[in-house]
Amino acid sequence: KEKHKILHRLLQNST
Amino acid sequence: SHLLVAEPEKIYAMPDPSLPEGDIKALTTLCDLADRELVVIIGWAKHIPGFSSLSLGDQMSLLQSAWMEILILSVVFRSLPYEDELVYAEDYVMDEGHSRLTGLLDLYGSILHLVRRYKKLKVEKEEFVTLKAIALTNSDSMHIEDVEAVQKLQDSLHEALQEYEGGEHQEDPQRAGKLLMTLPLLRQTAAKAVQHFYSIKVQGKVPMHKLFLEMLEAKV
Repeated sequence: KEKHKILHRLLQNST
Repeated sequence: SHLLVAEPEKIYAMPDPSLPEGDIKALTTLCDLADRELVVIIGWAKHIPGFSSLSLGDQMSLLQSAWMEILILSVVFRSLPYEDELVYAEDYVMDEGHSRLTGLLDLYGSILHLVRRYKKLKVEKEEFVTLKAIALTNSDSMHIEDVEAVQKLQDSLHEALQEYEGGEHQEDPQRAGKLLMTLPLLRQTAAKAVQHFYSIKVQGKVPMHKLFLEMLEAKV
């Protein structure tokens, strides 16, 4: 999953 | 009604005025637009009732499989009021000639084929937003951890579609099925689009932002 770090980060953001 | 509220605001392509006109500029504009729309799609997915309850891994897998279908479905819906033109953004409408010049003629034809299907059905906004959410949960990712949870989410969206059709389109009991039967053409069109933009990435002439690259790589 390390390769998909932007998607991961955006999903975790609580916006 | 949740999905109607979750629907993103209008998006603008805003082509860079400092770039010389030509195919590279058009493709740069589209790739930049896709990158920004991906951010919007990720935010949108979180508003689908039940999506955020899935594991983070499954949320990622669904988006990695379905993002191009969702992008294309949005272009298709925006293009419905137009004749033989694709509305990539409010300020970025491409006709056949423009598509040919940018090497996107094949894709233009495929997306227009979809537009015609939905025009014939006179698809409504309620149906379009539900179909988009169904496409996300029906992405056939091979990496789903909790298949049952994804199925449950898909069932609830399917139920919403059937309930809507049962109320609004009693004259056509097959309407929900007709809408769902457009999904194979959407899958096929999205696959073509991913292939095309992946080959553009490999050629390396068009700058692409990180999220778009990340999602493109996840599909190949």
